[in-house]
Amino acid sequence: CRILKCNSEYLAATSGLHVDEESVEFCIALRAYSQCTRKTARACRGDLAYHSAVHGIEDLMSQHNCSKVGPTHPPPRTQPTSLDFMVHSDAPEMCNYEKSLQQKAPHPNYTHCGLFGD
Amino acid sequence: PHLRTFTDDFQTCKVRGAWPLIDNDYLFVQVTNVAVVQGSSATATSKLTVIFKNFQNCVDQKVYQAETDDLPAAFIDGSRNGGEKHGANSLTVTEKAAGQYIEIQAKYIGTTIVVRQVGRYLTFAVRMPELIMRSFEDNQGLQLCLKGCPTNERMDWRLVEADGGHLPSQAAVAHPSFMRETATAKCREKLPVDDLYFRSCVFDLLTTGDLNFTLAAYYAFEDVKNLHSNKEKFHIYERTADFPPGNSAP
Repeated sequence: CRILKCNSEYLAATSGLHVDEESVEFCIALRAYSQCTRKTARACRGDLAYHSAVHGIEDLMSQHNCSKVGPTHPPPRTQPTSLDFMVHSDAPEMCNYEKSLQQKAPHPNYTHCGLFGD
Repeated sequence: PHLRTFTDDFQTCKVRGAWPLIDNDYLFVQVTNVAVVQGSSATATSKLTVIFKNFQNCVDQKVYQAETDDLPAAFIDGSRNGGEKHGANSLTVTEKAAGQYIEIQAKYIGTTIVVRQVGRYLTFAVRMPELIMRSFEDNQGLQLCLKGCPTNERMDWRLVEADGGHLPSQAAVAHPSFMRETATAKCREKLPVDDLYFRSCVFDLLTTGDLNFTLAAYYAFEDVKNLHSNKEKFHIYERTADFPPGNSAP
C-alpha cells in the first residue's frame, strides 16, 4: 500500500498554496490526490490511512466546489516572480507550454502520431 | 487505415467504426472509419472529432469535427479560438487550403494537429509533448496512438502482396487493370524511398484502385517531416523484409 506516497505528493503540490486564492490549482491537486488513491485502492483496502484520505478528499472537493472531471496536472510553469503576482496569476505565459517550460526543460520531448490511407 | 503510433510503430488496421486515437487529461481524439471496398476489410477515415478540454484560465472546452466533404476552419460553435478566457488565443484553428487542409495549434499544451481531406477520406497527424501524451490514468481506456490497434484489428498486408499483386476479389472487378507494377510506379512517383509509407501506398492502390491514396501517403509523410522531432526516424522500414540500399537491418 503506497498511500503515504499519495499523501506526500499532495502535500508537495499544495505547499505554499493559498487555498482561497488558488482554488483552481487546489482542485487540480485534489484530483491528482484522488487519482493516486484510486491507483492504490486494491492494495490499501484494509489500510485506515487510505480510507481516511479518500473521505478527506471527498470533503475537501465538496468544500471547494471542485469538479471531479478536469486536469490532474498543472501546466509546467516557471517559478512565479514578484511581477507575476503584481499582474496576473493567470498571465498568458502559463498558456504557452514551451515558454512555461523554458527554465525546467528547454527542449521538451515531442511525439508524433499519424493516421492515413486505407 | 495506416497508423504511426507515438512510439513510431507502424500498423495497418481494420478498426471499422468509431475508435479513440488519443484520450488524455487535455485532449480527446476519435476517428470513424468506413469500409473502402466490398470484399476487403480495409477501411479509411470518414470522420474525426477532437475535444480540447477546458484548461484553467487558458481555454474553454472546444470541439472540432471534420467529415468527408466538410473540413471546417472552425470549432463546432463557429469560433476559431479557445473562447473567452485570458489565454484564448493559445488555441487556434487555421485553414491552410480550403476544404483540404486545416491546422490546429494548441500552444497551451504545446500541441499541433493537422487534418486533411485527400480524395474521399481524412488524414490525421499530431505533434505533442511527451509529458502531455502521458497525462492519463491507467484505466482511462484505449488510445490507438499510444499502443496501436488491438491485435485482432491489425491487417497483414503481406497477404495482399503474396497474392502476386492482384487485387482482392471485389476490387479486382472494379479495377481489373490495376496491377502491382502500375501501383508501384504510381507510388514511386511520390514516395521514392521504399519505406512503409511507400508500401502503404502500394497496398492502398492494390486494394482500391483509387489514386488519391497515393497523395494521402505522400501528405502523411510530409506531415511527419513537419511534425516529427527526430529527422533520423522520418522513414520507417519493414522489420522482417529486405532493407533498402544503405540501410542495414538492426
